[in-house]
Amino acid sequence: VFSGKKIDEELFEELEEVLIQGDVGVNTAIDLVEILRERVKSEKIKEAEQLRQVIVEEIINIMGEETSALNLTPGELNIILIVGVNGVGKTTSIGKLAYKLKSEGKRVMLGAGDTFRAAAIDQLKVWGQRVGVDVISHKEGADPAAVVYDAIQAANARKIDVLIIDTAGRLHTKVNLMEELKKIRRIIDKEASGALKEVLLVLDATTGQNALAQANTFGQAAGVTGVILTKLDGTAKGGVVIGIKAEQNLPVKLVGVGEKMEDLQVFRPQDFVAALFT
Amino acid sequence: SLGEKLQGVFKKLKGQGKISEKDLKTALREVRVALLEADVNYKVVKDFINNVNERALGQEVLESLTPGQQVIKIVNDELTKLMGGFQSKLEISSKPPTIIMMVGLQGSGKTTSAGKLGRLLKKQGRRPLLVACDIYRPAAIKQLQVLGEQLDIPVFSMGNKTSPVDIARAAINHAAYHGNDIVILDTAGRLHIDEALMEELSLIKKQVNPIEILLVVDAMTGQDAVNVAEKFNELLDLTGVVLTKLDGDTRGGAALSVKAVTGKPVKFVGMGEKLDALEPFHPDRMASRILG
Ligand SMILES: Nc1nc2c(ncn2[C@@H]2O[C@H](COP(=O)(O)OP(=O)(O)OP(=O)(O)O)[C@@H](O)[C@H]2O)c(=O)[nH]1
Ligand SMILES: Nc1nc2c(ncn2[C@@H]2O[C@H](COP(=O)(O)OP(=O)(O)OP(=O)(O)O)[C@@H](O)[C@H]2O)c(=O)[nH]1
Ligand SMILES: [Mg+2]
Ligand SMILES: [Mg+2]
Repeated sequence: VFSGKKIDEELFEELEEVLIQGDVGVNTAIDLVEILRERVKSEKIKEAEQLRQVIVEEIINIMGEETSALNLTPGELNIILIVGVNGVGKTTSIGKLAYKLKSEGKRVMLGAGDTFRAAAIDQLKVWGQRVGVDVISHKEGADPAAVVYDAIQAANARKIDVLIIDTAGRLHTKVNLMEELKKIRRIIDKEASGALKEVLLVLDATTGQNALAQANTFGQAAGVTGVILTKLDGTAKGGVVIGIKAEQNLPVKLVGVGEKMEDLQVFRPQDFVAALFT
Repeated sequence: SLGEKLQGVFKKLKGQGKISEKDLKTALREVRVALLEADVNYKVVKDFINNVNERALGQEVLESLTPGQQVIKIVNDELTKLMGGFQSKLEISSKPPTIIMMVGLQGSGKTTSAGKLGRLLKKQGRRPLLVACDIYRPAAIKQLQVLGEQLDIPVFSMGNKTSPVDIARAAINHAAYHGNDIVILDTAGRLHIDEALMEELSLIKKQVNPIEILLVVDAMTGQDAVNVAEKFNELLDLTGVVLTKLDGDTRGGAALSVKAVTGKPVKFVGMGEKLDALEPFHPDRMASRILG
């Protein structure tokens, strides 16, 4: 979009269009293009190609230029709670994350906290088998808080480094389900005080502006510390994470780029921004 | 709300007597922002605003005493018309079994919707058969079997070592032999850009010739909805869409994008995780939801 053009209103419109089509959101896109206009004036920018660098800088400014690592401490139990709306890729991301952490030499265990959805426990158990980690589970229909409690006891007994807890998909608008999530958090804080290091919100890259409401509500209910952005192997850009970082200071920590065990990558802001403009 | 925003825009212009074409453009900019915030696709919004502008000029909004209200009415009417003015029903084959194929991206709600459809058709006195054609996702077959048990609907499966094309063909024979007049094929989620998996869907279609091919779309899908819908429609010639997770607070602009780009009707909406949460699609309700 930058090559060989002159800097005029038409180019700014084109830029706005590219951003909106990447799900950046109309208001964030308008704000970004406005910043661009001001910098063009104040820095007397003449070449359209220079604009690319400017907008990349501005978005990196929001996203942060460093990759955001998982906050894990060696030599003690670390708990990661995985939350998000239905079908975004929580269970699959847990399988991938377990594989990644295990290959880094950590002792990993999974907690089957989705006791509601058909075959959810079976699904997590398959991942446990594939990766070679234990899965703590009860029967379908059990109280998720009870599973979490048992998983923490087992993790302590087996000197686990990282316990990853799966939860049922839930729309952020369902008050009773968000209350259940708060209860799960309370159990973790009570039974393993200080061990909860990450609450990762899984967002689907194909999701539009509703992702902002998801981040907001889950953030308030569960104390989200970071985002896993999945399905970036499709054609969606996941631009909503820019607004989420700007509004709620939530960093993207990991990205899902496929359905296999190895398809989890550390989030790289530079790559993400570059992909927005391809 | 958009209604209030538009009233605001026109209130500012009241002192100037009649409103001009330029004032109308200002008002339509508010509509454009509302639609984009609702996740309607950028290009679909552009075309829609142009159409509304022409119609508004033609309907002498400029001469009206209540231009704001008139613009909203035109926008609402045009949106409802675009969404499909009538509720669309499922096609039933004149020669059973009626074959329904569920397709779509990963996690959109295909398996759950297949169960919901089975339940609906069973309540209508039919004898549906659910078919497990997802041989890839861990415990996908088990998931469908659990739903089948909950609904007392038979599930046909050949495990995950047989190709979905062969499973589909065998399922049709099984249905004929056991007197199932509806066959619902649950397929694996896939990317529209995955050529091999998209080809698999074409092969299933060629093999069993479904009378309904339903694209299952998550109502919170953003701008990418057009890319997905276009590709699936191009390859399979869809007969309809199921819009899921509408029980959330997403505005659901993806519904408009999908309809605009494929011309295919939304036949059902998913309004919850439970198997009774499937409703017919109401274009007018969707239109006002999108406008916000
Ligand atoms: N292409 C692609 N598919 C993915 C990715 N992550 C997950 N999926 C697929 O998305 C679908 C849903 O994944 P799940 O892990 O079941 O999602 P979930 O959030 O646990 O779903 P619920 O528990 O039902 O809310 C599966 O078909 C996964 O294989 C990804 O990064 N890329
Ligand atoms: N709230 C809500 N959840 C839904 C709806 N439809 C499906 N779900 C949930 O969305 C998640 C994904 O549903 P699935 O039926 O597994 O989706 P799928 O398309 O078969 O997924 P893949 O086979 O992995 O591609 C599950 O948690 C379902 O319970 C709906 O209308 N409302
Ligand atoms: Mg899950
Ligand atoms: Mg499925």
